[in-house]
Formats: sequence, structure tokens, C-alpha cells
Amino acid sequence: QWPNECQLDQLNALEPSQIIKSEGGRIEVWDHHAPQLRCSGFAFERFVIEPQGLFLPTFLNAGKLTFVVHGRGLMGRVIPGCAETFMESPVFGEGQGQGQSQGFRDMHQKVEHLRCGDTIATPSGVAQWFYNNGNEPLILVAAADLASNQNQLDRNLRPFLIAGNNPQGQEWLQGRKQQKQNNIFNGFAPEILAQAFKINVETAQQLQNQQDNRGNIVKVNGPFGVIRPPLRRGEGGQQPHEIAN
Amino acid sequence: GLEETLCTMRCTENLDDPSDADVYKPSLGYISTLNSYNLPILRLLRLSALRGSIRKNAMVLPQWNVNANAALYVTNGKAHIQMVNDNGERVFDQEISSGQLLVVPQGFSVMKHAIGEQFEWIEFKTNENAQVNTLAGRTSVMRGLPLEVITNGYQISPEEAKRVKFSTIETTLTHSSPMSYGRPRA
Repeated sequence: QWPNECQLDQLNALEPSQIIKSEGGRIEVWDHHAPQLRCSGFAFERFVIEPQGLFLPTFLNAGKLTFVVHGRGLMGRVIPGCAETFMESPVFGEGQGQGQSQGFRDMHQKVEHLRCGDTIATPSGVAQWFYNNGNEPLILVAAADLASNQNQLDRNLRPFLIAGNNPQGQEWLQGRKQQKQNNIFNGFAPEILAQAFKINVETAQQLQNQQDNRGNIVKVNGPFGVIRPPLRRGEGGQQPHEIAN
Repeated sequence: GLEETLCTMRCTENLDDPSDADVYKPSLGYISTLNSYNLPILRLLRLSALRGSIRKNAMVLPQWNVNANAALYVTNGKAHIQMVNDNGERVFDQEISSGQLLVVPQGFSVMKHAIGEQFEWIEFKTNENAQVNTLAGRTSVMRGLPLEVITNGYQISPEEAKRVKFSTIETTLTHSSPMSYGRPRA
């Protein structure tokens, strides 16, 4: 897009140019307009998620690789068209109808444990969330390839927030007036959301997070009991039970 | 498609036959897609298409293009369309009618609501296997999220979160009643 973007006379080490603070952590963003980043097509971010911090579902306009630098946590990605394969078995024998609703708790797509060294590939448009269930900050670095065919917009990193918001705005977007970045539900009329989700308008307004100043990483109060598999061998110092064949 | 060569490649596919539709609801309409799986030459062109036809008061659930831009051309009827950008701003909130063209950039969420007797459109997408992700419905992003993420993300009760997740059982098309859409958000 820029004819001379790779005429690099000198390279230097780069530090983040924007820090987006949230209730449960922060996101540090490198300026992808810096010459060497612009030439390579990379956008780079670092996520610091405090214990009990939940990075709310977000998708990008580009594919990215994420590396776990420190800590441990949980990660979920919602891939279009894939089934909710993590579910609790319904409780039988409680009587039909009523028992069915009491016995059922939740079902969702795959959730994975994360630990240091894990590298996660995420295609463009796939919503992803992280939760820090450890005692130390969960630190992730992510490189998005803005120059690939996966990104069909301009060479700007564009996070689309499904929940939460970014009160500081996207300072790295040139030409856009700085303003709060809202989640995508905020742009729809609440009446439309109510009809699409078959919920009442008040709940639809809640989805817009308009009165919410927690940012895009929120603190979870109480247990975070998502359905998830047991830890792999060696993770978190725990050993799974040996099971004979 | 491996058996096809450039010289013998099939180049034509009809998208107007409801019996070939990917989504068909007699009272709501149908949606057909054309991609490199059913027309392999599209792998060369890196393009795909979607044909939609919905009846009055049918709604295409809010969705976004995962890996493509789209050009939407209205072939018949009219609809109210709302579109939201990455900043959560409503960037389109208008009626669109026959002969008009609307560009839907990658990632922008869009909702279509037929207001005439019928709304028909063709979408051209800049990926040979374009995918969409929906915000509401049985195969939506909300269905794929754990309840705990929804309750904490939107500060709603578990019961409300269950309703958000499970009330809409359709995947693409649903009924909607005539409504006022509220004022465009700045």
C-alpha cells in the first residue's frame, strides 16, 4: 500500500506506544506505523492479565499468533460453524420438562489450558477470550499479520470487541478522531438486539456495556467454573491419575 | 474439483433455485452460497457469492464476514440494514432498495430486515471460501461462549445469560416484527 515502506536505513528496538488500562489488566500496543513494522506487515501487542482477569471476547481483522510468556490461564475461541462440544451431561430422572431445565447447565465451544510456551494460532474473525486462573499475571504477546490475505481491510490493526469497551480509544488508528471504542452490540438499536436474541430490551441494553467502565479486561468476582478438561501432565504441578488400559 | 482442468472447468451455477439453498425456511426465505467447493474455478478467482431472498419481516441475524469484504447489490425489494464498525459505531442505518449497492467490509457486523414484500440480493465476496460468524442464534459466537464469560462480560445474571445464549434457535433467518430502530448513534 505504501510504495517505499521497506526503505529502511536504520533499525531500532521498539517499545509499546499505547497502553490500554482495564480493570483486570492492560494491553500494550506497538505502533505498527513504525517503519520496520509497516514494512513487515506485523502488528504487535502484549497482554497483561491479572489473576482473575478475563480478557473479553474480541476478534481481529487479521490472523495472529499468540505466545504465552508468563503465567497460566484458560483460553476459548469461537470458530464459526463449530459445535458446542464442551457440555455437562444432563441430569436424568428428575422428571421431564422441569428436570431438564434444572439438570442442564451450559454448553460451549472448546476451552484450553494455557501455560508458558504455548503458541496459539487464531484466524481472522475468530473471537477469542482469555482468563487468568493463576496467582501471577498472565502475559501474552501476539503478532498479527496485517499483510496477509486474511486481512482484507487496510493495514491497521482493528480489534472488534464483542463485550466490554476501550475508554481510551484506538490511538493507533490514524485519521480517526479519538473516542471511546465500544463493543459491536453498541452500534445496533436495542430493539433489534432484543428481536435477534429474543430477549427484553433491558437485557439488550446490558449487552451494549454503555454504563460499563471496566474496559476489555474485567475482574471476575467469585468462581469461574467453565466446563474444561483436567490439566495435562506436568501442568501446574499436578499429575493426572494413572488409568490402566 | 481435482479432475477439472482449466479447459473443462465448470463456470456456471444457478443460485436462484430454492431447492439448492443452504438455508431455507418457507415462511422466511432462503440463502444460497457459491464458493470454491461447489464451483472450483472460484479458487482461481478467489471470489465467492451469496444469494439471499427473504420475505417481509424476516431478519437475517446480525453477522460479520470473517475473511472477506463483500459487495451487496439489491436485485429486488427493500430492506432496512444496520451496520456496525470496529469502534462500535453504527456506520449504516438506512433502507436500501433495488439497484443499490452496499459495501460490507470485513469484520463489520450487519443486520438485514426485509420491509417490502420481498428482499432479494446478491453478495460478492473477496474470498473463495468466505465465512460468516453470527452474533445471535444456534451457531453464533454467543452460543460458543461459556455462561461465565457472558455473565461477567455484560454484568447480567446467569438466567439472563441463558436467555441470551439459548432463546434464538435459528442460525441465519428469524422472524421479526415491524419496529422502530432508534436513533443512529454518534
